[in-house]
Amino acid sequence: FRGKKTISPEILEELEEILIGSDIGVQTALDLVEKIRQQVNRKLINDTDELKKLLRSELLAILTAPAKSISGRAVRSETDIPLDIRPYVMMMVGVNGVGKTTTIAKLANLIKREGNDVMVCAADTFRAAAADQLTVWADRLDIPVIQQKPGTDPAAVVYDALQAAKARNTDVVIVDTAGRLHNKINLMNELEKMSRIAGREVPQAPHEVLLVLDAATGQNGLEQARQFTKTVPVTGIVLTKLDGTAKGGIVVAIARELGVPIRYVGTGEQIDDLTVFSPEEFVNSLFE
Amino acid sequence: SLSEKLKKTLKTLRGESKLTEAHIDAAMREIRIALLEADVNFKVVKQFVDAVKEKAVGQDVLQALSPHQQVVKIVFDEMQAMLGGESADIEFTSKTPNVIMMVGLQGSGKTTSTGKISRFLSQNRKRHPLLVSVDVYRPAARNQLAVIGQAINIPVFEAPELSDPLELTRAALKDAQQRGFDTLIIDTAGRLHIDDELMVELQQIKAETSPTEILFVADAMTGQDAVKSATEFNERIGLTGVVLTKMDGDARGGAALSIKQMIGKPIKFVGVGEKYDALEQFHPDRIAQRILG
Ligand SMILES: Nc1nc2c(ncn2[C@@H]2O[C@H](COP(=O)(O)OP(=O)(O)OP(=O)(O)O)[C@@H](O)[C@H]2O)c(=O)[nH]1
Ligand SMILES: Nc1nc2c(ncn2[C@@H]2O[C@H](COP(=O)(O)OP(=O)(O)OP(=O)(O)O)[C@@H](O)[C@H]2O)c(=O)[nH]1
Ligand SMILES: [Mg+2]
Ligand SMILES: [Mg+2]
Repeated sequence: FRGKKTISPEILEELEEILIGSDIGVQTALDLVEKIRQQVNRKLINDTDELKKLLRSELLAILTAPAKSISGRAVRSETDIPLDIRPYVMMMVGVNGVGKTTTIAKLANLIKREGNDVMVCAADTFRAAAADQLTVWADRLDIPVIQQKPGTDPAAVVYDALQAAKARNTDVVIVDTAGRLHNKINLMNELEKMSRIAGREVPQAPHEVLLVLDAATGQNGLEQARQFTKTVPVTGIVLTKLDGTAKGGIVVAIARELGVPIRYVGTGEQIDDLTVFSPEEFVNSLFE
Repeated sequence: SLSEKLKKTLKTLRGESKLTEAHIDAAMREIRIALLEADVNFKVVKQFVDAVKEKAVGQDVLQALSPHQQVVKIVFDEMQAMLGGESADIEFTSKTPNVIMMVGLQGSGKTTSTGKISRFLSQNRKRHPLLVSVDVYRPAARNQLAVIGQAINIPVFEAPELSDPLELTRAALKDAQQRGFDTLIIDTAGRLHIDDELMVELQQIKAETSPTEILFVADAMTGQDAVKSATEFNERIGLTGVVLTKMDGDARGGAALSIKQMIGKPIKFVGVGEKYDALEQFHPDRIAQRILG
């Protein structure tokens, strides 16, 4: 796709492979290629520059629609945290190993740098050394961490953190949850209970629920998003590990079907490796 | 399901005596879409569809099966053959200790699988494993393995004063030799296949320990990227097998076929849960069934 070329069937086949290879999904890829094929046949698109332009605008339309439709409640980035809600409660959810705990550290760092008092809540009371992992990050950032011994009901740790936050007038509380597969009903119920307890202790909590997705996830990412959004009030997505070779195309299918905005992108394992999602950069990288 | 889609596509085959190319082409379109939706890599889908087409075209329409059942059988058999093949057991030699390296991308399940596999080898293969984590990067990574070791009653080599993966490796190997452990499982840090420095680190650990097994731990819900990471790890480090984790999810698991077909190494274990007994041996027929939906 480098340089301006006329559009041949081979180019369209190559385009289909690039789109499928990015995990945007077969149907979406075939639909986009078909749309382009029709425009080519009607001579509305005559070279690859025009093709790329159309493709970009189609993808951008899908990716920017959710942010436009979700007004009011959710924030665009850590710089938008409403000052009148205290504590502002954020919860990180998602399946196992996607980067929830690491993302919390990165986000806490950004929020603290904005001048807020941040506290993290180690509500993963199941996995080996989960609280230890979050505590290492919290100590590095010099922020308080609320934890209980392994096996404690995670909702009880959420409760403790919110009581502590209210007592200390903390600005923001970020709750870490255990990784869980969305097809495990008892684990999804546990998550729903944590959210409900938060709402009982702080009006409207959790104010922000971020679903963390690994950029290398295939079509199952769509099912993950469906189930998590049914269980808790997901307000945004964090797409992690985009520093790898995976393109994270599944967020296109998720934006299209569920209208959840993509808030942040994880680009590494260090504290600064988190940026606000840019639809333009994301679409450009699909073709790199 | 694929079977229902093929039934529709092939209903005009009734009364014919052979599976014609036109019919097979229509069926292959359905199969291609089904496999892509199951996350099989598009290059592997091409190879698979070509292989199936070759077996199907010109075949006599069998009396016992309807045409779509016959195609489904060819597809299922081909997928099972591609997934299975060589021995999927851990290989042991008379060396002491036999070293097993656990490698893979971040978050795939290496540390948890280290626990599961050591427990399996101890209980089912009468081995005496020692575990060591050389993940000096991830916060509390070594703690995590220590906690797991406690939970399953398998010893974990610890040297908190060491912060270099290679020094840790040497010390653990020495300890295993001196204390008579016949197996040493090395849990390595998650890394990107494009991180040159960290891939070299794995080569150094391999050179230091001459492992009998290097297992690539891969997440079953990985999409098209599975081929890239598995191929790169295999080319740069050399893999002896694959562990497919989180199969207790509802991902179709096409990554299994992608990885097996591209690197040709056997899938030795399947992770089916977060607890340390949630480990199964690989059954190609079950995975084939799941991928085909
Ligand atoms: N390369 C890269 N690695 C990441 C990124 N985000 C997280 N990781 C790594 O992914 C691994 C898993 O991260 P965690 O934060 O423990 O993931 P988690 O979702 O909390 O995992 P569980 O709590 O076990 O479900 C760690 O090795 C992280 O360093 C990212 O954006 N890029
Ligand atoms: N449901 C399920 N979860 C699993 C399975 N295997 C591992 N996990 C979970 O996946 C998450 C990541 O597992 P780890 O063992 O920390 O992964 P890792 O590869 O060592 O991660 P890094 O060292 O950061 O690269 C944890 O929450 C595990 O409990 C599995 O087979 N099924
Ligand atoms: Mg975590
Ligand atoms: Mg690990």
